[in-house]
Amino acid sequence: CDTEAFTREYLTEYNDTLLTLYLAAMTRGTHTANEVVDKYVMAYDKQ
Amino acid sequence: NYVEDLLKKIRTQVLLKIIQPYTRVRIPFIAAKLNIPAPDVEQLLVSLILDGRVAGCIDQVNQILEVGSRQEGAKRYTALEKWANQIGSLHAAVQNKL
Amino acid sequence: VDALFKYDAAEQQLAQSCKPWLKDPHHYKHVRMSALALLKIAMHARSGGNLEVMGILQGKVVGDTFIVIDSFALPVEGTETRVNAQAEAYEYMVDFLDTNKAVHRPENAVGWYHSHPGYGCWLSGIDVNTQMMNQQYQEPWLAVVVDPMRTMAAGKVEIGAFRTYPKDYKPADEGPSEYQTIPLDKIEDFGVHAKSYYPLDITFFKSSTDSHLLDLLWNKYWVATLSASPLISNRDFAVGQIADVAEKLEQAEGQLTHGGRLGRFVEKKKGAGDDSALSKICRDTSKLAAEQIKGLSTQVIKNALFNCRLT
Repeated sequence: CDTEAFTREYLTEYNDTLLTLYLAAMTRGTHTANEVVDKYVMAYDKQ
Repeated sequence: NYVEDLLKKIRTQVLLKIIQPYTRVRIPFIAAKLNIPAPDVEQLLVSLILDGRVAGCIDQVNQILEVGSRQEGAKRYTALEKWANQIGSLHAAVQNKL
Repeated sequence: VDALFKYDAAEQQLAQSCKPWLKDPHHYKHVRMSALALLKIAMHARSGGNLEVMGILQGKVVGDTFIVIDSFALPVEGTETRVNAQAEAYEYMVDFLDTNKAVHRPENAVGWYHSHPGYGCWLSGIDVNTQMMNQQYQEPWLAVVVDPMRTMAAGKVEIGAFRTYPKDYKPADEGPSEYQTIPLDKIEDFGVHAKSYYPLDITFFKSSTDSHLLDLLWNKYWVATLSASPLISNRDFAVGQIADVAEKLEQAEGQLTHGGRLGRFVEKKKGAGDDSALSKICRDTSKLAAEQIKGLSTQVIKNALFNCRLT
C-alpha cells in the first residue's frame, strides 16, 4: 500500500499520537513543577 | 404567504437526499437537480449547515460542498487544543505560585 | 474444570437454605466465570455501542464463590437512565429460565451484568439500588459490570464483580482501592456510593471443549487482531478521554489557585492519603498515552513489514 493518500493518513495518525504523548509529558512536567514549587514554598515560608 | 417556506422545506428535503451518498458535491450539480440558481443553493446550504442539519463546509472558490470529512477530525483537534490551552494556564498558575 | 459445569440441585438448595450472607455481608469473595459467559457478555456489551445493555448470569454458588456458567442478554437498553430497567424484562427472564429448565439446563440465575461504555467498572447509584433490591429478594445475587470501550482500548476485558452491603451496614475501612479513571461527569456518582459495595475477585475457566474450539480459532483470532487498528477503532473513545482530561485540568487549575499551598501537605502528613487532582490527571494521561502508543506501534510495525521495500 504505497499511495499518497495512505501515506498522508498514516503520517496524520503518527503525528496526532506523538502530539498526545507530548501533551501527556507536558502535563506530567507541570505536575512535577507544581510539587517542587509547593515544597519550596513550604520549606521557605515565613510562617 | 407560505409558498416560500414550503419551497424551502421541499428543497431542503430533496437536497439532503441528493447529498447523502457523497462526501464532496459540486454546487452546480445540486442546482441542476433542484432547478434553482447556484447562489440560492449556497444560501440553502449555509442555513442547513448553521442549523446543524448538514455537517460539512462550502468551498466557495471551487463551488464544492464537502460533507462530513472535516468535522471528523475537528473534534479531536478541538479536544487537543483545549488540553494544550489548559496546560498553558496551569503552567501560568504554577509560575504565579512561585 | 469440567466438573464446574455440573449442577447439583440438592447441593444448591442446601447452600441457599443456610443463608451465609446474613451472618457475613462479606461472605462471597470470589467469582469464577466460564469463557463462554465472558464471551457472550463482552459481545453483547460491544454490540450495544454507546448504550448500556443488561443481561442475566446463570450458574451456582460453591462456598464463598460464585460459579458463572452461562449468561443471556435481556431486551433492555439504557440501564443508567431508569431506576429499575430490569423490571421491563421480568417476563422475558421468567420465560427464558423456564425454557432452560425444559431443555435440561437446570442452572439458576445467580446475578446480572450490565455495561458502562467508556466509564469504567463500578456501581452507580441506580446500580447500587437495583443490586440492593435484588439482594433483598433473590440471594445469592451478583452484579457484574463490563466496559466494552476500555476493553477495546486496553486489549483486555475490563470487568468487575460487585456485591452491595446491607442498608445500615458500615463496612470496616479497607484502605485505598485500585485507582481507575472516572470521567468528570460520573465522578460524583462514583464517589457517593463507593462505600456501599465491595468488589469480588474474578477468575476465568474453560471446559476442555472450549479449549479445543479456541485453539482451532487461534489463527483466525490473530489475523483479526493484527489487521485491526486500535487507533482507528477507538478514535471516538480517545477523543472523549482527551476532552475529559482537558476539563479535569480546568478544575485542577481552580483548585491550585484557590486551595491552600500548605493544606495538601498537612493532609498528607495526617494520612488522608488521597492524591491531588493533578496527580490523578497525570495517571489518566499516562494511561491514555500508553494506549495511543500501543496503537501506533502496531501501525508502524505493519507499515515496516508490508509497505517498506527491502533494498
